[in-house]
Amino acid sequence: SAKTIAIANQKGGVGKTTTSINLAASLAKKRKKVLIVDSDPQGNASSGVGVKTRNLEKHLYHAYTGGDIDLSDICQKTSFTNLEILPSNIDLVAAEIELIDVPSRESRLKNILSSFTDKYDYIIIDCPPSLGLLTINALTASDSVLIPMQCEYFAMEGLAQLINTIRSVKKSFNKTLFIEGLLLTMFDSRNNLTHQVSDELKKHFSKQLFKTAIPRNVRLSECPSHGKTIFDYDPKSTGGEAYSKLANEFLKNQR
Amino acid sequence: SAKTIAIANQKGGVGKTTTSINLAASLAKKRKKVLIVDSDPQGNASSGVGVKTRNLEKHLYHAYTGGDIDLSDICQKTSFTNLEILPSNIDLVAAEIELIDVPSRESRLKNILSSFTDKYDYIIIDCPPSLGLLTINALTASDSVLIPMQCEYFAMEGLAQLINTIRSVKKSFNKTLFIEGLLLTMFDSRNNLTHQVSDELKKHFSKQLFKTAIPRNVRLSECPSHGKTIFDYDPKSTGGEAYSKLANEFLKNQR
Ligand SMILES: Nc1ncnc2c1ncn2[C@@H]1O[C@H](COP(=O)(O)OP(=O)(O)OP(=O)(O)O)[C@@H](O)[C@H]1O
Ligand SMILES: Nc1ncnc2c1ncn2[C@@H]1O[C@H](COP(=O)(O)OP(=O)(O)OP(=O)(O)O)[C@@H](O)[C@H]1O
Ligand SMILES: [Mg+2]
Ligand SMILES: [Mg+2]
Repeated sequence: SAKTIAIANQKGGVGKTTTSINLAASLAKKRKKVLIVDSDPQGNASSGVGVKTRNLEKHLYHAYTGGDIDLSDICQKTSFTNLEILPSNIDLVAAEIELIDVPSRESRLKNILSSFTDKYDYIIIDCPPSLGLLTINALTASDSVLIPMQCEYFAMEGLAQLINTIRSVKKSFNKTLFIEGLLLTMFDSRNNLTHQVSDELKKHFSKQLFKTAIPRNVRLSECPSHGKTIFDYDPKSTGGEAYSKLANEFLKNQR
Repeated sequence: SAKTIAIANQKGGVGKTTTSINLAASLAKKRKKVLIVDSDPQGNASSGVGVKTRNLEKHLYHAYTGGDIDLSDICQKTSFTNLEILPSNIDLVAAEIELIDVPSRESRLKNILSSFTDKYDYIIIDCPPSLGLLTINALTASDSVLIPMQCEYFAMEGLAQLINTIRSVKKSFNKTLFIEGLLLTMFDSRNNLTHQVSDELKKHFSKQLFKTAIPRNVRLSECPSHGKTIFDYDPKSTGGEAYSKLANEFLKNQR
């Protein structure tokens, strides 16, 4: 059954969606069957792989709240072989409010995904920039969590809080949850602050820091407007090479 | 009484906090009395002006939920003349859940700030990266909303949703709410995508787009780690000059 990884960090704009799409695509390129679960009401992972989020008939909100709708066709194929998506749009905002009074509200996503785990090798969950119920559900449904980190002051500030939240989900809802790794994103080797923050992370999280860092590369921010992954848009770019290297390092760590 | 402006955009990492702090500081430098309200549980605006958010005795969460605590000393002075802050920390996350069942939950912040408006010329509210109750409260409490925009595809995607939310708050809770302006942030004139997106915004929002754009400038991301505004850290930087120009344009628009 599939290994499930949450891509989470409540700090906004650190590269959660870019990492979800391109790590998933890189694994799919290496012939793994991969599902991206878009757990962010912004629907960026969905539109980033070409889904028209406005006119979606079935999406994650329906799975969270939907009684006995047929879930079998909720996952969509993408233009990328071996890569599928469970899409979302802004309606998902309502799920967070509607879940408040539901018993075992933290494990709704885990139950939804249990019917999919046999179809895929990996399930990657893109989280919103918050530590609310949607992220808690993703952490409860996952085997591990990958933390994208910008080398900036505000991003460092939130890390302790994120680690606390992971620990409390592990204690209360998901005993086997662990940190897959911290991934440095938008890494700019010419900038002092980048080195100060990355040195700090190496000091405190050396075992959990991926050796691969993702450089700042404009090609990564261009590809979603074409609904393409970096591997369809510009595989030889520094961004494309980095996500390919990350997938290799990730797969090596699985052994 | 004070003019209140919400700095809002549900897209993460677009420069909401950086704009809240440095626009507020630039107005304070021009002898306006300014209060920053940190309405984001990440507490970045608070720590960015030097507040130690971990050991805060009184902060915004207490005002949202606190019975009859004395609010008179909840606002703290900063090291910057004429600039004060109503701080926050992660406890504020609980306010969003506790407000769900409270009548007129959308106007809690408006009521809190009503006791402050006589002390300040401007109140700037930094919003979290979401369209939940904390942001709805900020929009209900504000005269206008300033929208920081990165020139990137995902940031454009969310704009229609943000405008919809502003319209529905205007209709239901705050009849006089208007858009103060769209502010281009992290503007990199060498990059094609930046020009494509900014041309698109000029086409559809020409009247609401600030003429001032904030360039990408590493000095802006360095100053929060020293608890300083850009005007104490490096006023002559391109980032400092841009926020000073923005304040001039903003004040001119008030006439
Ligand atoms: N390595 C990179 N180089 C250049 N641009 C990048 C890189 N990674 C991401 N971006 C761009 O930076 C912006 C933020 O990235 P992204 O949207 O993936 O972050 P996020 O953490 O998912 O944001 P949110 O918190 O809103 O969900 C996007 O416009 C994206 O295209
Ligand atoms: N013009 C700029 N040039 C360079 N770096 C910037 C600029 N504006 C902001 N930054 C940096 O980019 C990151 C994102 O900015 P900021 O935290 O202000 O955005 P935000 O919208 O408040 O994020 P969130 O959605 O998490 O609240 C921060 O690390 C900040 O220091
Ligand atoms: Mg995202
Ligand atoms: Mg912020």
